[in-house]
Amino acid sequence: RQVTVQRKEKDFEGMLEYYKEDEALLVRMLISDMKPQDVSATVPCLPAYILFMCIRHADYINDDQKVHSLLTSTINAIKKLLKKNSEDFEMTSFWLANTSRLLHCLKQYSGEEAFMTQNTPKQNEHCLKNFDLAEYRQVLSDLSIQIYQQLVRIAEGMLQPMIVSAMLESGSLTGVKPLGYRNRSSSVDCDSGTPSSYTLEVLIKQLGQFYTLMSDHGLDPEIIQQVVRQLFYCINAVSLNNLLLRKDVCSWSTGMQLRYNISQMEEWLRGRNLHQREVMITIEPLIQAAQLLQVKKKTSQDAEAICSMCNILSMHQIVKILNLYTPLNEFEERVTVSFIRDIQNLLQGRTENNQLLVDTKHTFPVLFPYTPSALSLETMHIPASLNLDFLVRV
Amino acid sequence: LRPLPRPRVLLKAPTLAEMEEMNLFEDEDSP
Repeated sequence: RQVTVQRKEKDFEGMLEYYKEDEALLVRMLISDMKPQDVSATVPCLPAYILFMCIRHADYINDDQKVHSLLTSTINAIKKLLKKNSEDFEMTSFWLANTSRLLHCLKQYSGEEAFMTQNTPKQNEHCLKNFDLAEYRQVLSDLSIQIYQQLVRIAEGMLQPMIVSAMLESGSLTGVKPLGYRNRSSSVDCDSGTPSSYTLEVLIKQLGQFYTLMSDHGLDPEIIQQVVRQLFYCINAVSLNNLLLRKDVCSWSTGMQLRYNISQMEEWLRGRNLHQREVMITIEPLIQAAQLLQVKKKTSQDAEAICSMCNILSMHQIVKILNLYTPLNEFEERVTVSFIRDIQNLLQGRTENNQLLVDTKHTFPVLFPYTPSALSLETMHIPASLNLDFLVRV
Repeated sequence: LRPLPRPRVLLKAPTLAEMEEMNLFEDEDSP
């Protein structure tokens, strides 16, 4: 009697098997030669998921050497790539997203209950069986911090040349610019104009490009917010320091333009759901400096109002701005010495640091909150264009 | 009765700084 044995198709369990000899090829195709555009049409952080599925299989077959080797090669390849692309925002953002996603995967599928609270039953089935990778998680966490620091350094470096021009020197408000400044063009784009003149639109466009790249790469929203906070801190520091050193920008009209520019930046934040307290507090000193340039500065009531309003600026900074304040229009008056003395008397009880200038090198410590993925590994599709057909789906 | 799952074996990892040292060492050694 003929017996037909039916082939039962095995479901893909979200693991990828490879020969040990193919590890170098895997790392080269997935990391060293990978361009962000190669995976732009796929699920964000696909390289991280692929790497994790390879780790999963090595764990499944209880091959500790394979796990060690793949993780070490991965970390080394990412470091080498980022060293080679040390001024490339896009590449750095891409690998920050993937490294932090790989770290989240190692937590989500660790089998530790604290990380499994949001897992589906299928995701729980995919947890690592044999190995505890807590120490490798620490290495990836340290690597993520290094990549983040590189990212903000690159972004700050790109924004720095634009800040003074965009925030203090260019202006789109008609009639605000005083005589002597009106012949400066207010619509110079960095592409067509002189390298030193950037408008606010150019600055905001650059911020937008950073935001779009980070979002497209699948970087966690909490990390994007921390990057934006750091960049706003940089804009505040550079702008305020410039204001504190230059007589020619301490005028009512600069205050007006500055307030308008800040409101445009707030609109940009609101449009991206980034208008959080942690971001706004970084530009509060600049907001108060702009207000100080605009308010009345004559009577003792004016002095009290200024002291109450400028609670973030130090006395040293307030006095400096008042000393530099230059009336340019007929309705503006110079600040008297007695007014400045009133301010100093009112503020003498304040405990604050005596520094005049803001530390432009300060970086906020970064936090990487745990963000598990809702995607299930067995649903991952690897496009043929990645040339990873040597990986066997298990 | 289901057997209790085996506890996972902790894989020791070098720190990031140790990995960098190892890489420098290998780079110096390579021709």
